[in-house]
This record gives sequence, structure tokens and C-alpha cells, in this order.
Amino acid sequence: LKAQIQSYLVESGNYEKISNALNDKLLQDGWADKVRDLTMQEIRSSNQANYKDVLEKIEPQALEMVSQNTRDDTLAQIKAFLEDIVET
Amino acid sequence: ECTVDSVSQDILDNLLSSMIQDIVAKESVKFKQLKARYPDYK
Amino acid sequence: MSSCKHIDLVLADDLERDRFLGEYAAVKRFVLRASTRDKLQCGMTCHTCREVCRGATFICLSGGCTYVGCWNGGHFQEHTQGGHRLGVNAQNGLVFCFECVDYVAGCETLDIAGVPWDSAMSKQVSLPTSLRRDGLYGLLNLGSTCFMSSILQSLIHNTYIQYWFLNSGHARRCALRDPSSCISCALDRIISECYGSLSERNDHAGFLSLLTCSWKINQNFAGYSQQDAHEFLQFLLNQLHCDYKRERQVDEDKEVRSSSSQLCHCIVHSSFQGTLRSSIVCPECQDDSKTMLDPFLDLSLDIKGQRTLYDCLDSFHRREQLHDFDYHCPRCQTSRDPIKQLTIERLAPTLVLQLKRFEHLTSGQNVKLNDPVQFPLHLDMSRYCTGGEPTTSIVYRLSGVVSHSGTVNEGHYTAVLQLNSGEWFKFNDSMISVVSAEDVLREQAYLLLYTVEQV
Repeated sequence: LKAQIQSYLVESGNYEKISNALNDKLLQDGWADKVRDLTMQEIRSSNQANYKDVLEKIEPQALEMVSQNTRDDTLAQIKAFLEDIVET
Repeated sequence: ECTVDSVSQDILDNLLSSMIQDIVAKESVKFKQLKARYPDYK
Repeated sequence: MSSCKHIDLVLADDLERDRFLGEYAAVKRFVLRASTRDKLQCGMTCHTCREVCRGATFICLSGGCTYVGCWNGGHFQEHTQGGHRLGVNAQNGLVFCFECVDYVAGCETLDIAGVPWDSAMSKQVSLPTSLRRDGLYGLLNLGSTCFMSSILQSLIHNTYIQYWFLNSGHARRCALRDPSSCISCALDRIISECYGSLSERNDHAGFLSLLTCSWKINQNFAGYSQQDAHEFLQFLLNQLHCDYKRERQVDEDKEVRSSSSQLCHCIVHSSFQGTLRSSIVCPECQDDSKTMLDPFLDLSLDIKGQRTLYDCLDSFHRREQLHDFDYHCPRCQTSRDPIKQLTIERLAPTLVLQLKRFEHLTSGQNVKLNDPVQFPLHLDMSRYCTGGEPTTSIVYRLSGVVSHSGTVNEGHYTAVLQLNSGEWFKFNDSMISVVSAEDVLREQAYLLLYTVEQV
């Protein structure tokens, strides 16, 4: 059911809207720049750039850095689309 | 259980995860690319 | 030698190498060119769990295998147990080796994988120089020419202009073939210098020819005084159109005169022209027989008191009662103040928005408005279209920003543009630097260029 819902979101173009809106919010927050800087610091300090190792360190911090505002707005937008789907 | 809340949360987590992994991928490849071309670049 | 010995093994064998490079080039073209929806459906939905964007998703590069697997669910990792170890990240086109558990870096062969050379050929002729194939080509400031170079860079990296010139859209028809007397030839020369072939004499032959040509046609652009980039854009687009008509004129003498359709098919009008519906409506009986359709190549938006681009567009399209307007309704014969509204009848593939930062006061003084105006990476134009249903969305992606810094007379123009690779670059005359999307959104925009992404 979850896969079907996501597939329907993609088909209707709404998945792209959610993704674009989230991207714009994160850019306004300066989040992407901060994640990029964090990544470069991690790579430089360990002087190695193995993707898996770096990701294990960065991903949890980056998720923490997402503002609650952005989370709430995006969740509200997704739920609104899902309510539509559930009704239909 | 598949509820509107859980699916919404999963979709948001997926999106954030893919954005983070995209940034880390690009930065790690850029670092290695530079290291390969200019071994002692600062 | 790359960072991954597994890919080096593949590339060491001629046959294997050609097959692999062919597959990789096809997947990379899909990643760079496909619409977002196609990418989500075909490249970012895991074939095992059917989840979308569950972390990075990888497209398998083993001969004939079309598997797509996700990172977070470990499904591509599982797939590699069958020996398929290389996958392309569907978001950024980077190659991942699941043996090394790392991205491949430093493999020049992959960077030129788009070139259709097989290994036999590549041993006989030298591959095109990788120098300047990416279009990153600065334009020297030849004396207050930043207003020109910012506009030229914006056109050189416009998908439609780039594609048309690189396919000899002008070169194959022009009778003049002379960059110093034909602006289209000069632009053609600059674009070809940008993407790979350096002119024998010197690097900037194209730009110098375009400068000479512009001065011959419009004296105002000569001299060292600062000019308006927007005016130069209009001049250049008009000139490209005139060159097109000149070529066609020659063709039309030979051919039966083609039916003169309203829409010009030149690269300028087919890329930049939209149509505005200017309606004057009778408040009594809603008669709108005085509606006009006007073509436009760009929209000039007032920014006073506006905080965001949507505020500017809302203000531009707002319905307003006309008071000092001698109006007499042809249907109900009343003369009440009519309502005027501008809506978009037809949108262009490239939308140019000018933020009116330069004000010419009645005192003859010119002042510049430095108010910051927020603009989005994705712009939905559906609500400004005639009869725009709220459900449809017409999404434009920001592809360029021409910024002005300083005062009216002593200012400086720069351009920030997104290249096909998706990265953003700042063009400051002859200096080019990588910038992040955040930096772009902080620019003091004067001209905004949006390219249609999804209807």
C-alpha cells in the first residue's frame, strides 16, 4: 500500500512538488551549506573520504539540523496530499 | 501499520536521507578527485 | 588509474570497456536529461521494496541488467551478490563500487564517456580536448563590458540557444559567415570556443567580433559608459531575430513564400516569446471585447514594497479599476470605470523576468532600488495564466540570475548560471567560480531566467 501511495504521488507530480518545496525550504534555512561544510570538515579531519564511513558520521547530525518548522510544514504538505489519495 | 502519519514521516525521512547522501557523495568524490589530480593540494 | 581497481579491470579490456562506457553514457544521459517524474519512476524507485528515494538509489551497470536498488534498505547491496558490483547514483550520475563500498573518483575515461568513441577509434585519433568542453569560458572585461558578458553568458548557457547554435542552426544558412558583420556568426563563434574548439588566432576572437558588430549596429554600446544589461539583452535577441529573417529572406526568394504564421519560428521567438492577454472588462455586463493579445520576450516587474517574486507577479497581474479612462461599453452602452487585468495567454520555454531596480525620476535623476527580493528555485506560473486551473502546475526551474551591484552609473554586472551538470557557477567577466544554491538565492537579482521544467 505504501509503495502504491508513493507511486501515485509520483504519477500525479505531487512528489516532485513536495521535493521542490522541501529543497527550497532547506535552502532558505542554509541547511545544505551547513551539511556541505560539516562533510568537508569530517573528510579533512579524518583525511579520508570513504563514502560509507563519512556518511555514518554525517547523516545523523544532518537530520538533527533540519529545522522543526521545515519538518512540520513538509509533513503537513505530505499529509494533505495523502488525505486526497486516501479519500479517492 | 500503514497510517497517514507513518507514511508521511517515511516519505519525509526518505527525501532528507537522499538529499544528505547526495551532498556527501558529491563532496567525497570532489575531495578524491582533487587528491588524485593534485596530491599535495592544501 | 582510478580509485577503484574493479573499474580499472573493466576498462582494461577493449570489448568490455566499450560495452561498459556505452551503458554508462546512456544511464548518465538519462540522469542528466530525463524529467524529474521519469527519474523518480524509473531511476529512484527501488525494484525490491518499491520505495521512492529511500536514500540514494543506484542503477545497475552490468551488461543488460536494469536493476534499480536503494541504499537505505540495502537492496542494491543484496543485488551485488550476483556479481553486479557497479551502480550509478540516479540523482547525481556518480558511479559507486559495491566491492570498494565507495564512489569511483579520478577516472577520466568516465568523464568523457559521453563521447561516442570506441576503443579502436580512440587509439587512432586524439579525443577532443577536455579543455573548455564544459562551456566554462570567461569573457575579458574590455572596458565596462560586464553588461554584455553577463548577458552573453546567460544566452550561451541557455539550453535552447546552446542546442541551436551547436547544431549549426545559424552557420548552415548564413550567407555572410563573418563574425565581424553578423552578430549571430559572432555568437556562433563564442559558443564554439566555449565548447571545445579554440580559435587559432586568439581566445577572444568571438567576443571581440561581437563587440565590433554591436558598435556598428548600435553606437550607444560603444564607449566606456555603463549600459543596461536588460537593454543589451533586448538588442541581442532582436538582432538574432533579424539575422534569422535575413537568412529566410534569401530562402523565401527561392521558395514559395511560406504562410506567414503569426508566431516567428526563429530561435529567439520560439524560446523566449510568450503572449499576454490584456483584458478591459465592463463592470456592468462583463463585456471583454476590448481584449488585446500582446507578445512579450520578458516581463518587467515593479519591486517597490514587494518582498518576494510572487508578490511582484501578483501585483503585475492584479485586477485594477481604471479611472481616468474614457470607456464606453459597446454592449450595454454604460460608461462605468472598466476593470483591467493582465493574464498570460501563452508561456515561453524560457521566462525572463526583469526586476525594475532603476528608476528615472521626473527630476531627470536616475536612482537604483537595492531592495532585496526573494526568488524561488522553482516557480509555479499556473495562477497567472488565463483561466489557470488551480490544480495544474506549470513549474519553472531557476536557470540564471543576472545581478547588478553598485550605483546606477558605477555598477557591475555578474551572472550566476546553472549548467547542464546541475552545478551553479558565477561568471564575473573573465573569472568563473563554483557557488552553492544558497549563494544564488542571496544574489541581488536584476534579471531572472527560468526554464520550464514540468507542465
